[in-house]
Amino acid sequence: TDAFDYSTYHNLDEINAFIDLLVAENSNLVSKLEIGRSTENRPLYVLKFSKGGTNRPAIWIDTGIHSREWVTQASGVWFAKKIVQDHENNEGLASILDKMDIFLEIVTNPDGFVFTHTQNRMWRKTRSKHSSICVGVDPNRNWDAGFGASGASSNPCSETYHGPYPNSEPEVKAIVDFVKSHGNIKAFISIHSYSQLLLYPYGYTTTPVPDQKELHEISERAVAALTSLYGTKYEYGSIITTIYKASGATVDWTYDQGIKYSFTFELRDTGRYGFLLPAKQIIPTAEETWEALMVIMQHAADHPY
Amino acid sequence: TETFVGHQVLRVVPTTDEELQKVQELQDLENLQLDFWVAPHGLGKPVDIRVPFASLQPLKVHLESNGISYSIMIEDVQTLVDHEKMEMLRGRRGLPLS
Repeated sequence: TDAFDYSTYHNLDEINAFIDLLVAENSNLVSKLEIGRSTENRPLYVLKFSKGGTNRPAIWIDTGIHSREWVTQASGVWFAKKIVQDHENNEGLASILDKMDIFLEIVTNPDGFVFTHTQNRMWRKTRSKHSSICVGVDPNRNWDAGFGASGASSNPCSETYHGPYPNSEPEVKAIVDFVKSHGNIKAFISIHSYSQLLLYPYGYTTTPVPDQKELHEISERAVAALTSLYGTKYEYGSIITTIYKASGATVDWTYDQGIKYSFTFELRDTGRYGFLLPAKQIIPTAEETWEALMVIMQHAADHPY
Repeated sequence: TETFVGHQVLRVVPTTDEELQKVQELQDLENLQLDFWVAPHGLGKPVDIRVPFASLQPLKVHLESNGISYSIMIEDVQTLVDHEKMEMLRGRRGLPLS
């Protein structure tokens, strides 16, 4: 995987081949789990980075839940390699992995991702068929947290269609089941693009989370670390106060499951490309995001609960 | 395959509550087939909208008649999509597929 080109976008087959190669090269640290199957029966692969032990406290990171946000899956590939590269020589990461496992789902919406490569580059949702007129559900509105409230759409043709019922999407249900069966996840970070935001719950209500103060303080430090690399400006805060009301969102559900350190990133475009971020920005985007991730992961490792 | 020839991405920055309201109302105009890349989320915050070619004129007239200024963030979406595809092909040194 040293020869893998991290500075270009890749399709699903290439990312899955990368995953297999990374596991083969580092079987002492990395393993590949299949946590379920998508609507179109594609495997949902999660990389597990562990120094041993069973059911240790863990950190979850996912990218690509909205398929057109290509810089996120590409960043996920870079994160996977970074963890392998640094797991021994970087005190921060080594100390985190001494205490916690890291789970990384790079292509969280494989059906949508393949569709962006083959049929429609702008596809965002899953490819489920719950309606006769339109395809797909917004997988970031399908979680059982404020599900169906305002901040999502009941129109199957809308980009924010919440689906017929919570966890109707197998891509979402697979993570729900994994989180519940693991039972010891302490930080959950779901990565989107674009608009340079670091967000924490809630999105479905203006009621502040009990841990708001701590999450805001972590966000402040994480954003400072991110911005220090290339000057990329971020805003941070709760979903509902920073952007808009969003119901059925991932991190609202994970927080309500007791996973205190629940965050959503909206990565760059700092310019005028939107979802069509030039590939030459993949590595700087991944590098700056990694700085923020390290702050969150280090805090979780240093503050067990 | 869906093509985006002639599609533009307009950037609207609502500066008053009234403008924000007008932009939010656009989300309900299904016939325009607008794709909100960044949804309305506050005064002074950019709203990015991918507009199919057929909707460009009516939308621009609508914005201008309501005094809402906008800029063209992407002149032609297909051009960027084509460039991205070309870069992928060029970059594909290929990993041995497992």
